[in-house]
Amino acid sequence: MGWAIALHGGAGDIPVSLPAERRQPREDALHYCLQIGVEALKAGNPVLDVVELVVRELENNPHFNAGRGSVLTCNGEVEMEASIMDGNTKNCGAVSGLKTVVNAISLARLVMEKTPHIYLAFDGAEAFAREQGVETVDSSYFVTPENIERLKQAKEANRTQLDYTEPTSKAVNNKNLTSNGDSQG
Amino acid sequence: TVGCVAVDNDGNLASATSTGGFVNKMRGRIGDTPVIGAGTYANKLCAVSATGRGEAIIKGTVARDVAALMEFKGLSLKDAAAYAVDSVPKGTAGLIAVSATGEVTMPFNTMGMFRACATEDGYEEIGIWPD
Repeated sequence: MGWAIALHGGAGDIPVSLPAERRQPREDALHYCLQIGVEALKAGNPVLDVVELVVRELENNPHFNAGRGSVLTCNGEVEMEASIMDGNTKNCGAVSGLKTVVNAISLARLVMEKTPHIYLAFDGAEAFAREQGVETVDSSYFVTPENIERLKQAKEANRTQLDYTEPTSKAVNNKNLTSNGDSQG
Repeated sequence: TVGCVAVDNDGNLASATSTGGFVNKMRGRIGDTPVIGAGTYANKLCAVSATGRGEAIIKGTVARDVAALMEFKGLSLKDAAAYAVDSVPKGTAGLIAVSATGEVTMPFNTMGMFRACATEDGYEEIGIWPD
């Protein structure tokens, strides 16, 4: 028995030809967040604190689809969601439909620890965030130029896209659509 | 989507997941991330965080299935996670998981998954595509 940690920054149709300028920042962020988690475990921090800490770092990085860098709905807005769970107690908390909360994962933990519920969504979750005094910002903080472009392309193709679908022309997008409507990039 | 799972030296486990969903989703759409047992789960055996197409992960109860396969069928973490990921349509899911005994696994059936892990014995891995 010993400590262990794993983290992810999303799955999808990530082409092997992914340009270095798009790959390297994400690899660097993974390395950075892994080291943060390892150090926290070595320091004896509670494991729930460790996973929250690491996910907060990932949320704050615009290269990942969570927090800053969240992809956009068909209306060009962010609707973020998060959840956290403690294995010993099976206590858990979850949030959906957030538009202004900087770190959704921390609000999910507050749902777990400060309410009799396990899941708050949309207006109720936003109101709870303000009650708890968590950091909120104008929703423009979460929107990146890359995700504006991705939404434009998805709308042109009339399709949804998983994480990391490569930007392609409308014609190529249509060629690569699968039967369930996902662009495979 | 991003996620983290961890186990400490005493076997305490936790899981966390956060996401913006997917591009051009309808307003009000809820994915697997906040649905406990779908994209996030932890008990005394393992901790799991999933990523991919939320609808497939919800229908497959992917995260809970990993724990259930360990609990009821006695599978190892690696085998349980592989089974759960193989049980949903190709191209829709990936997950990271750790067990109470310090095992780590990171299977996916998509083209790639940004992932990283480390264990107390010095093993460290950062990857995107299959080995």
